[in-house]
Amino acid sequence: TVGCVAVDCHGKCAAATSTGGMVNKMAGRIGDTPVIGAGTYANGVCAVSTTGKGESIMRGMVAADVAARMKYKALKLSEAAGSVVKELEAGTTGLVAVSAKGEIAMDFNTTGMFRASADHTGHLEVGVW
Amino acid sequence: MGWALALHGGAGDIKRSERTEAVESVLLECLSLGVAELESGRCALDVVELVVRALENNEMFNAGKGSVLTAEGTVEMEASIMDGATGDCGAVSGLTTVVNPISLARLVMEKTPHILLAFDGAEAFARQQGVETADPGYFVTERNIQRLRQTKETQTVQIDYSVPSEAGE
Repeated sequence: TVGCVAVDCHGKCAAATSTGGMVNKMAGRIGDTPVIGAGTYANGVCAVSTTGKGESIMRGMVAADVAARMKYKALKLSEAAGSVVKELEAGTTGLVAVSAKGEIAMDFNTTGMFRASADHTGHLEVGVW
Repeated sequence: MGWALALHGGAGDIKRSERTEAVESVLLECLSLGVAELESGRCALDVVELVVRALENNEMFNAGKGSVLTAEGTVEMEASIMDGATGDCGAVSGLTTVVNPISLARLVMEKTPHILLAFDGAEAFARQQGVETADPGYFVTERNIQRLRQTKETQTVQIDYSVPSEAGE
């Protein structure tokens, strides 16, 4: 699975995710990615793209849950993303997210997640584990 | 307001290897692509589509070219996109020939009254819109053929990066 989230200089957020699914999945199985709110979500507060085991991500409505925790619990992006991933079954989920304020979160409960981020301040990060 | 960008290339049980470094290098290229577009003032929606297209076109990742195989040895690709400013969104599932599923998802968002098109209907929409397509063989890599064989032997289903069960422990 691959994904990207961005907030532009006008504070507008967007999210995109694309995948081939899981190896040896049943033909016809629809994963998390095309389900808006589970694999991909964006609103005026943040944008989120997820990766991992789609069934877990759909049960948790992961991407929308991050946005909801920011909107209704007034959590920072890092707090919302971290708490959502932490509550899911270990080894199932990773996500990248940005907020309309320009914050970045990249959380996962797997061994690793191929990820990269940058922002207007000069921050640049590429990581795996 | 300041811009920000983050991307991923999948999660799982990732082991250190030459491949890992190659993937990191591609991620940095894709990141640089997105950064340049944001710095030039392009909107977030355009940038996320552009970056995901670049990732789909690289066979190192499980999306587009390089998608993993179903139990029947076929590819079934999925993608979705959402504009936070408007709440508009689009998605596709069960694609077998579309080179860049993320762009078809955006067309669903912008050209139809719907959110999700799947399988034959999504393929027909792709033809109608004239998006780039390829024979199913374009998407299949030797590595993914081997992964399917290993996974069938162990009767498992794997996410992007899984430890082969035939390790011999």
